[in-house]
Parts: sequence; structure tokens; C-alpha cells
Amino acid sequence: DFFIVKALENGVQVIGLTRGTDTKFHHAEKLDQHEMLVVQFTEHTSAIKIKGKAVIESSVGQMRNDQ
Amino acid sequence: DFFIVKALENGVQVIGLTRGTDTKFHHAEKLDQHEMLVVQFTEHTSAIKIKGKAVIESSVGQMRNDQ
Amino acid sequence: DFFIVKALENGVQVIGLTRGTDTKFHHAEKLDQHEMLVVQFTEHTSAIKIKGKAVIESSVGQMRNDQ
Amino acid sequence: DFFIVKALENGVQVIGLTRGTDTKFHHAEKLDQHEMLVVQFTEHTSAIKIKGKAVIESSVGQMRNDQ
Amino acid sequence: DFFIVKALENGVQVIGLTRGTDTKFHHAEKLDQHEMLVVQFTEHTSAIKIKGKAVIESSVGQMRNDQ
Amino acid sequence: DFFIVKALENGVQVIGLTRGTDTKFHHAEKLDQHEMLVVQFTEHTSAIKIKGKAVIESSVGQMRNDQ
Amino acid sequence: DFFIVKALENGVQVIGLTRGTDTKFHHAEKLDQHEMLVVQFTEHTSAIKIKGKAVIESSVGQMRNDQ
Amino acid sequence: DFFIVKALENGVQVIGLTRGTDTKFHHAEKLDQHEMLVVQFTEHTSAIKIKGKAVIESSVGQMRNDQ
Amino acid sequence: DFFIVKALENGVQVIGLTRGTDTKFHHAEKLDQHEMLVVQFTEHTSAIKIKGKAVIESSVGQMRNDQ
Amino acid sequence: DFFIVKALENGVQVIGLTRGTDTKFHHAEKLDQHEMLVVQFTEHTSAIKIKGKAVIESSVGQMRNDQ
Amino acid sequence: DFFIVKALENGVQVIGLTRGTDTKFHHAEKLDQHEMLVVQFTEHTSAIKIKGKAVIESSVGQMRNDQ
Ligand SMILES: N[C@@H](Cc1c[nH]c2ccccc12)C(=O)O
Ligand SMILES: N[C@@H](Cc1c[nH]c2ccccc12)C(=O)O
Ligand SMILES: N[C@@H](Cc1c[nH]c2ccccc12)C(=O)O
Ligand SMILES: N[C@@H](Cc1c[nH]c2ccccc12)C(=O)O
Ligand SMILES: N[C@@H](Cc1c[nH]c2ccccc12)C(=O)O
Ligand SMILES: N[C@@H](Cc1c[nH]c2ccccc12)C(=O)O
Ligand SMILES: N[C@@H](Cc1c[nH]c2ccccc12)C(=O)O
Ligand SMILES: N[C@@H](Cc1c[nH]c2ccccc12)C(=O)O
Ligand SMILES: N[C@@H](Cc1c[nH]c2ccccc12)C(=O)O
Ligand SMILES: N[C@@H](Cc1c[nH]c2ccccc12)C(=O)O
Ligand SMILES: N[C@@H](Cc1c[nH]c2ccccc12)C(=O)O
Repeated sequence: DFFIVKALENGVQVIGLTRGTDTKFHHAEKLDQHEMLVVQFTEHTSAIKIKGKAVIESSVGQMRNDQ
Repeated sequence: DFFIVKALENGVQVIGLTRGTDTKFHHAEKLDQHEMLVVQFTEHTSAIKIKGKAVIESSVGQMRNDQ
Repeated sequence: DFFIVKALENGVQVIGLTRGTDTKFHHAEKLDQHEMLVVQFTEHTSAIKIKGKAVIESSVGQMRNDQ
Repeated sequence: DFFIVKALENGVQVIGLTRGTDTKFHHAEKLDQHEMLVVQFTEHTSAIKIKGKAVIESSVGQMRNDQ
Repeated sequence: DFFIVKALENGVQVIGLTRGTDTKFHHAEKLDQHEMLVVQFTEHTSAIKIKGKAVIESSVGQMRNDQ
Repeated sequence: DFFIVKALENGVQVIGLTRGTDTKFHHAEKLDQHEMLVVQFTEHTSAIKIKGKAVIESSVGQMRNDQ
Repeated sequence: DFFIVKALENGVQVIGLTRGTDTKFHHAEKLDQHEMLVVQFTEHTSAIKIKGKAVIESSVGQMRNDQ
Repeated sequence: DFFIVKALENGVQVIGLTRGTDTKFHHAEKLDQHEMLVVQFTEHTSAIKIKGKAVIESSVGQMRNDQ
Repeated sequence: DFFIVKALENGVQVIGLTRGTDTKFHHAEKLDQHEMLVVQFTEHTSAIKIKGKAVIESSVGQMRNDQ
Repeated sequence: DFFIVKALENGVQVIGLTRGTDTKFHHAEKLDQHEMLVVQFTEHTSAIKIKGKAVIESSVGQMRNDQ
Repeated sequence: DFFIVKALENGVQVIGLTRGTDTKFHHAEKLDQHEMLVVQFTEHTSAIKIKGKAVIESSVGQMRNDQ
């Protein structure tokens, strides 16, 4: 399972939350406008938070938050 | 299996319920309006509760509660 | 296998029935109106009962009981 | 494999038949009108009987007996 | 693999035939009109015979014998 | 893999041919008109012959021989 | 993988060719007109020859040789 | 993986090429016009050559060489 | 994974390139016009080159080079 | 899982981020305009960043950032 | 996973990049105009670069760079 995030503004953050009994932030990848990040769920990442204006393209459909 | 939650207001909670004989809350991720959270079912999470106005996009379709 | 339950009124119950030779209630998650619960079948849950007005969205289609 | 049963009247029964060389009733879950039950085939259940007016929603289509 | 049988008259029989070198009847489930039976193929059942007026709903399509 | 056979006349035979180096008839299930038989391929059955007027419904489509 | 052969004339042959370094005929099933044969590929059969007028229905489509 | 070859003329050859470091002809099945041959890829056959006018029906589509 | 190559002229070559750290030609199958070759990827072949006018039919679509 | 990146300008970077507890850049492949790069997720790469004007073609759809 | 590359000009290069912690060029296959190359991802190849005018046909769609 993977999805694509495209930043629609500067300063978008794609944040990985830890897999396991604890749920903490382990990495925040900052994206400038137009940059794209293709991410998987992994052994260490079982939830992913997106802050800032962005478009997500995934197998369950598109989701955008700039409207 | 994963799905995407987009908060339509501030203070939305995405709550993980424990897998196993007991069913308890193990984590509540708070989302401000427009923030998006992509979550999986995991070894520790077998049910997920969403409080507050939000849209869910998943392989079984879209579900929103702001209408 | 998972499905989504959205409560259409207060006091909706999503009840887990035990897997195995016995069939008993092991957990009842109460939902207020508009709250959503995304649930899996698990090692402990092989049947799930929904009491109260709700909409179910699943891979076999939508089922609602408020009509 | 799972399917959804919605009771269209009070007193609907969803009956689990045992897996194995014998075929006996091991559990009958009673549903009041509008209640919904989502059930799997399991290690103990390889046939399921529905008595009373109900709608079944499954991967092989919908089946209702109230017409 | 499972399918759904709905009885269109009283006295419908859903008969399990044994898996293995021998082919014998091991169980006959009797259905009254409107009753529904959801059945799997199993370790003990590799052929299923339906006597009486009924509708079958399965992944290979619908089959009815009341026309 | 399974398919459904519906007899369109009395005396239809659904014959199991043995799996293995030899190919022999191991069982012939006789169907009266309207009776339906749902059959799998199995450890003992790798070819199935149908004699008499019948309709077959399977994942590769419908086949009938009464035209 | 299986397919269905329907004989459009008497004397149709469905011939199993051996799997392995050698390719020989191990069985020829004769079909009278209208008879149907549903066959799998197996441990012993990796090619199947059809002589005479027949229709094949399979997951890759229909093939007939009577036109 | 299997496909169907139908000969459109006499003398069509369906030739199996060996799997492994070497690529040699191990078997040539001759087909008369209208004969059909259903073939798999196998432990010994990883390429198949068709000489003469024929139609191939496979999961990747139809291919014919008589036009 | 397999695909079909049909030669549109004489002298078409279907060339197998070796799997592994080295990439060399291990076999070139020559096709005359209209001849068809159905080929798999294998333990020894992880890239396949086609020289000359031909049509490829595969699960990712058709590709021809004679236009 | 793989996807295709096509550079729409010179100097596009396709950057591999490490799999594991740490998330660092392990490789940046530079693309000139029109060059195409087809990339997989791997044991070492669980997130991939694209800087510069480019088009991504993947199983979850197309994503471009030049509009 | 495989895809097809067709060269639209002479001198097209299909370059294999190494799988593992390092990302280096291990092979460049040169294609003349109209030549086609069908390539897999492999144990040694986890990224593939295409230089020059070409068309890619893959399960995620077509991508060309000659417009
Ligand atoms: N640590 C949690 C992270 C998580 C995944 N899905 C969730 C849903 C809700 C809350 C937390 C989570 C887990 O692996 O299970
Ligand atoms: N602890 C429960 C959580 C759960 C999953 N699905 C459910 C459905 C209903 C009630 C509880 C649950 C379990 O793992 O099984
Ligand atoms: N304990 C039962 C629960 C159950 C699942 N499916 C059912 C259908 C009917 C009645 C009970 C059930 C079991 O695991 O098998
Ligand atoms: N005990 C039977 C139950 C059953 C499943 N499918 C059936 C079909 C017909 C009759 C009985 C059955 C079995 O496990 O096989
Ligand atoms: N005992 C047989 C039952 C059977 C399955 N499919 C059949 C088709 C024809 C006749 C008998 C059968 C077997 O397991 O193989
Ligand atoms: N005994 C044969 C039966 C068979 C299966 N498919 C066939 C096709 C043709 C002739 C015979 C067969 C086998 O298991 O292989
Ligand atoms: N004995 C051969 C039979 C065969 C299968 N597919 C073929 C294609 C061509 C010629 C022969 C064959 C084998 O198992 O491989
Ligand atoms: N012996 C070769 C046969 C082969 C399969 N696919 C090919 C493509 C091109 C040339 C030869 C082949 C192999 O098993 O790999
Ligand atoms: N020997 C190479 C062949 C190869 C496969 N895919 C490629 C792509 C580009 C260049 C070479 C290749 C390998 O197995 O990996
Ligand atoms: N090192 C991280 C990389 C990563 C994958 N998906 C992510 C999503 C968000 C942030 C980081 C990541 C991991 O393997 O899990
Ligand atoms: N050596 C890298 C090659 C690679 C695959 N996907 C990539 C994406 C970006 C950069 C490099 C790569 C790896 O196997 O992981």
C-alpha cells in the first residue's frame, strides 16, 4: 500500500506515526509547493498525518483539503 | 487495509481501539480542520472510532457525517 | 475484512460476538449520532450486531435501517 | 467471507450450523426489526440458516424473502 | 466459496454430498418457503444437491428452477 | 472452482471422472428435471461429464445443450 | 484452470496430453452430440486436444470450430 | 497460464520450446484444420511457437495470422 | 507473465537476455512472417528484445512497430 | 509496486528515502527533460520524493505538478 | 512486474539501476528505432532509466516522451 502526496503550498508536512503500542511522530518530511512524495506503510509507520494544503492520490481515491 | 480521514472541523478525534479480548482506547489522534490522517488496521488496532465532523475515504466507499 | 458504521441517532450499539464454540457478547461500543466506527473481524470477533439507526458501508454494499 | 442480515420483522433468527461430519444448530441469534447482524463463516460455522423476513447483502448479491 | 439458497416452496432440501472416493448424502437441510440457507463447500462437502423450487445466488450467477 | 448444473429433463447424469494417471467414472449423480447440483473439482475429481439436457452456470459463463 | 467442451456432433474427442518431458495421449474422452465435459489441467494433463465439432467456453473466451 | 490454438488450415504446428539455459524444440503437436489445442506453460515448456494459419485465444487477447 | 509476438515480416528475432548480474543474449528465436511465438519470463530470461516488424500482445496492452 | 516518473524540465530529482527507524536520503537520480525513470519500492526505499516539474504515472493514478 | 519500451529513434537506452544500498548503472541496452524491449524488475534491477525518444507500455498506463 502506497499513496502520493503533492504539496499545494510551502511548508506541507507528511508525518510518520509509529507502529506498535505507542503512537508517536517518528519523522516529518517537509514539502515545498509542487513537490511530490510517494510513501508506503512500513514496519515502522502505520499511520501518516498530512498538515498543510495538499492532494492525496491513493487506491481508495483522491482526497484534497484546499477547497 | 487503510483509509483516509479528513477533518472538516477542529477537534476531530481518530481513536484506536485495542485488538484482543479487551476493547479499550489506546490512542486518540486529534486533527485540526483540513488535516488528513491515513491509518491502517494493525496488530494493536482492530477498530477505529471517529468523533467530530469528518470525511472517510476507503476501499468500501466514502462516508461523511457533516450532512 | 472491515466495514464502517455511522450512527444516525444517539445510543447506537456495535456489539462484538465471540468467535468459537460459544457465541456471547464481548463488547458493545456505544455511538452518539454522527459518530463513525470502522471495525474488523478478528481473532475474537466473528459476528457483529448493530442496534439502533445506522448506516453500514462495506465491500458487499451499503445497508441502512432508517427507512 | 461475510454477509449482512437485516431483520424486516421481529423474531428473525440467524442460525449457525456446525462445521464437520455432523450438521447441527449451535447458535441462534434473534433479531428485532431493523437490527443488523454481520456474520462470517468460521471454524465452527459452515452453513447459516435465516428464518423470518430479512434481507441478506453479500458478495454474491442481495437476497430478500419479503416479496 | 459459498452460495445462498432461498426456498420458493415448503419442503425444499439442500443436501450435502460427501467429499472423497465415495459420494453419499451426509445431511439434508429442509427449508420451508422463504427460508434462506447460506452454505459453504467444506472438508466434508464437495457437492450439494437442491431438490424442490428454489433460487440459488452465487458468484457464478443466479439459478432458479421455478420457471 | 465450482459450477452449477440444472437438469432440464429427467435422467440427467453428472459424472465424476477420476484424477490421476487413469481416467474412469467414479460416480454418476442422477438428476430429475429442475433439480440442481452444485459441484466442485476435488482431489478425486478432475473432469466432469454431463449427459442429458442441462444448463451449466460457471465462472467461464453459461453453457446449455437444449437448443 | 478449467474449461467446458460441448460436442456439436457425435464422436468428438477430448484428448489429454501428458505433462512432463514426453508429450503423449493418455486419455481420449468421447462425447456424443450435446454432451458436455468440464475439464481441468492436472498433474498428469498439461495440454488438451479437441477433435470434431465443438464449442469451448473458458476464462479466455469462447472458441468454436463449426463455422 | 493457458491459451487455446485453433488451426485454420491443415498442418499447423504447436511447438514446445524447452525451459532452462538451452532453448530447443521438445515437441511439435500437429493440428488439422478446425482442431483445437489448449496448452499450458509448464516445468518443461516456457515458450511456444505456432507455425501455419491459426487463431490464438488467451488472457492477453486474440491473435490471428490469417489476415 | 507471458506475451505473444507475431512476426509481420520474415527474419524477426525474439531475443532472450539473461537474468542476473550480467545481461547477455542467450537465445534468438527467428520468426518468419505470420509465425507466432508465446513467451514467458523465466529463471533464465528477465528481458526480451524484439528486432524486426512485429506485434506484441500482452497484459499491458498491444504494441506494434510497423506504423 | 512501481511507478513511472517523466521529467518535464531539466534537473528533476527522484530521491529515495531510507526504510527503517531513520528516514534519510540515500540516492538522488537526476533526470533531464523527457527522461523517464521507472522505480520500485524496495528493501531500502520506502518513500520517494520528486523535486522539479514531472509527471508520475502509477496504479493509483496520474499526478503532475506543472499546472 | 514488466513493461514494454519501444524506441522511437535510434540510440535509445534502457538502463538498469542496481537494487540495494547503492544505486549504480549495471547495464544499458541500446535500441534502434522501432526495436522493442520487454523488461522485468529483478533481483538486480529495482529502477530503470530510459534516455531518448520512446514509448513505455505498462500496467500503470502508457508514457511517451516524444510530444
Ligand atoms: N501505533 C498504532 C498507530 C495506529 C495505526 N492505526 C491507528 C488508528 C487509530 C489510532 C492509532 C493508530 C498502531 O500501530 O496500531
Ligand atoms: N478487541 C476487539 C475489537 C473489535 C474489533 N471488531 C469489533 C467489533 C465489535 C466490537 C469490538 C470489536 C477485537 O479485537 O475483536
Ligand atoms: N461463535 C460463532 C459466531 C458466529 C459466526 N458466524 C455465525 C453465524 C451464525 C451464528 C453464529 C455465528 C463462530 O465463531 O462460529
Ligand atoms: N457440517 C457440514 C455443514 C454443511 C456445509 N455445507 C453444507 C451443504 C449441505 C449440507 C450441509 C452442509 C459441513 O461442514 O460440511
Ligand atoms: N466424492 C466426490 C463428490 C464430487 C465432487 N464433485 C463431483 C462431480 C461429479 C461427481 C461427484 C463429485 C469428490 O469429492 O470428488
Ligand atoms: N485423469 C485425468 C482426467 C483429466 C483431467 N483433465 C483431462 C483432459 C483430458 C482428458 C482427461 C483429463 C487427469 O487427472 O489428468
Ligand atoms: N509434455 C509437455 C506438454 C505441453 C504443454 N504445453 C505444451 C506446448 C507445446 C507442446 C507441448 C506442450 C509439457 O508438460 O510441457
Ligand atoms: N529456455 C528459455 C526459453 C525462453 C523463455 N522465454 C524466452 C524469451 C526469449 C528467448 C527464449 C525464451 C528460458 O526458459 O528462459
Ligand atoms: N540481467 C538483468 C536483465 C534486466 C532485467 N531488467 C532490466 C532492465 C534494464 C537493464 C537490464 C535488465 C537482470 O536480471 O536484472
Ligand atoms: N523510514 C520510514 C520512511 C517512511 C515510509 N513511509 C513514511 C511516511 C511518513 C514518514 C516517513 C515514512 C519507514 O520506513 O517507515
Ligand atoms: N538501490 C535502490 C534503487 C532504487 C529503487 N527505487 C528507488 C527510488 C529512488 C531512488 C533509488 C531507488 C534500491 O534498491 O532501493
